Amino acid sequence: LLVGRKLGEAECDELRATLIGADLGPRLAEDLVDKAQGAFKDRAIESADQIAQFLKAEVKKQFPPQDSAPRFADEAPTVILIVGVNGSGKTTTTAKLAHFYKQQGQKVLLAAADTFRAAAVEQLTLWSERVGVEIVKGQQGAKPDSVAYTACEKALAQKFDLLLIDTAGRLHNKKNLMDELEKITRVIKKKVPSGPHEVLLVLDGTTGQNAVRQAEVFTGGAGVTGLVITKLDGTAKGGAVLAMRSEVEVPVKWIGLGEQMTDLKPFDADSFLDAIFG
Amino acid sequence: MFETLTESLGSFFSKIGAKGRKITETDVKEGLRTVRMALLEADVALPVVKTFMDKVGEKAVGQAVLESVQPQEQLVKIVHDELIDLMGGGEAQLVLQNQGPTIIMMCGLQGSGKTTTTAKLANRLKAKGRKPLLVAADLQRPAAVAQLKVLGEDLDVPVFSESGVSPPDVCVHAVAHAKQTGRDIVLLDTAGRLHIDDDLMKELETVQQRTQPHEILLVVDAMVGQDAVQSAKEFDARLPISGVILTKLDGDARGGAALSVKHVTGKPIKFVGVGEKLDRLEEFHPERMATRILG
Ligand SMILES: Nc1nc2c(ncn2[C@@H]2O[C@H](COP(=O)(O)OP(=O)(O)OP(=O)(O)O)[C@@H](O)[C@H]2O)c(=O)[nH]1
Ligand SMILES: Nc1nc2c(ncn2[C@@H]2O[C@H](COP(=O)(O)OP(=O)(O)OP(=O)(O)O)[C@@H](O)[C@H]2O)c(=O)[nH]1
Ligand SMILES: [Mg+2]
Ligand SMILES: [Mg+2]
Repeated sequence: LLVGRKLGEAECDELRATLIGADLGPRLAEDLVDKAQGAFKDRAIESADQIAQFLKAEVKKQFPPQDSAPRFADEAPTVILIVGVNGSGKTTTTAKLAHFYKQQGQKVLLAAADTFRAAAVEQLTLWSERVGVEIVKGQQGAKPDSVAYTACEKALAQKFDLLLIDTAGRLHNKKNLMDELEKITRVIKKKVPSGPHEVLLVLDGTTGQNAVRQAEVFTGGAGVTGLVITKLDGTAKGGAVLAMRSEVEVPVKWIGLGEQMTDLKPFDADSFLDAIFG
Repeated sequence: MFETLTESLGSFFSKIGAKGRKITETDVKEGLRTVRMALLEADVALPVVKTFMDKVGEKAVGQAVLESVQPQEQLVKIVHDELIDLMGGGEAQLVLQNQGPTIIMMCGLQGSGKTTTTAKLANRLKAKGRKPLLVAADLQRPAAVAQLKVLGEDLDVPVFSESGVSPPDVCVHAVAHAKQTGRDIVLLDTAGRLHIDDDLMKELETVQQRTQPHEILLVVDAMVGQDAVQSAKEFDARLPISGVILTKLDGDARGGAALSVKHVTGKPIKFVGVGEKLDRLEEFHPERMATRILG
């Protein structure tokens, strides 16, 4: 078991398997195993069952609670842009956020800026009806930036507190699609110079190491200010969020835990890390 | 990892050569650790990497590597060939019936690309002179039926849908409808679901029992990480999966999930999705996937 002041191979293998299995990636997993070894040697931990708590505390330092707080504008409307790769859960997350803020008494407006995908506008429209909020959608064949612009106009004119703009899924390695996102941002600024106040990258919780790449490119190209990790009601642990820390610093703001409008929670580092480290 | 695997192994082995000594088995084992890292970085599941490396390890310490002028190339070739061997094989084509409609059932996790892929298959089959019928059996997701109807209109392929009944009923009625209207392929698009959602997994089992599909295709997102093993195992345990379709390969994910899923289910990867448009479906090529995984 515990050989001298050194963690045994069995302990290290088990720890490595847990961390890799949670999508931390092999490099970070190795770093953390080394950290645990170091702590054991220095007597910072005394037994193998203290490893989880030790590592959790170490990693938790990277998630200061104030970072996870949502960003709001100094004066209404706050504009939130929802971005991410195909199928990650953007439209559903937009609906969840609308519900969350409506419950808090905010006047919420949705914008269906995915003008590309089959029935994307219908999907968000159905959600707007379920949540009970207004929605701006373009004419058939409208450009996403014109929908965003129209929505900003309405949000200002009719004094909405919050505007949530849902965009089409896009793979980050498609330059023309990332350029389109930059265009949407510029157009928003024409109407709301301080906006968008929050750009949320919606990341599928089952994603592996490609999440690091997604975060890098979306942060560089779209000015991402926060992450939403979806589908954590499944068996995936979303550990790629830890792997990306070495490359890009984006705070996690929300966790998606299901397909209903109520299945959204503000990010809580403790429960997120508990699920990973056990 | 901007260095390719061959480059990093190359610099590793040349350092040894520079010290003037021959490559030993121990050196090769060290080189294999680099390979293991590359596979994990590529999202191949850990238990699959372990089994794979055991197999490769035996071959790698053979004469071919030890005596080679370029040991890194020999080693990468062994790994590459082993990947192709593992990911290839099995019936890579759709098994189409000559009598009565062929029933193809799509399944998988939320957002993996099922609806789009179902339409892509209809497109492909129509181009081959078949008469597909698209079936909108996702009664769960807002506007899922509308989504498939739009795609069907784009392809000029009929879409069967029915409200007020359960998804298994829609599927059974669709098969009857296909027989009545002379459609010879029935493509069942189902709702995305978690493999741990017992009720929804039971619903899929019911569809399978009542329609007896000739093909059950698991649709997997190419960017999925270690969880690929969990979900694939469960779908394969509960349904007679006949094949896998890997989507969003036009992205830059290394796609290690391909190896993971093939390894735990033993089922062939039949197609890959390489874009959002309905003609963006290609046959699976194990050698291309092997190169991609190795980065
Ligand atoms: N289990 C689970 N499913 C989710 C969650 N978030 C979204 N989904 C499901 O994931 C699927 C895709 O969600 P969408 O909201 O359409 O994703 P999207 O990013 O808008 O997709 P595109 O616009 O096509 O890129 C749907 O079936 C959602 O119900 C979550 O937190 N948990
Ligand atoms: N770039 C790219 N996008 C794809 C591919 N396949 C599907 N998509 C996109 O991925 C997103 C999700 O696709 P859907 O077909 O709605 O996925 P689904 O599995 O039916 O989703 P649920 O029914 O909610 O579980 C959409 O934006 C599609 O356009 C692909 O091969 N490449
Ligand atoms: Mg969407
Ligand atoms: Mg679907």
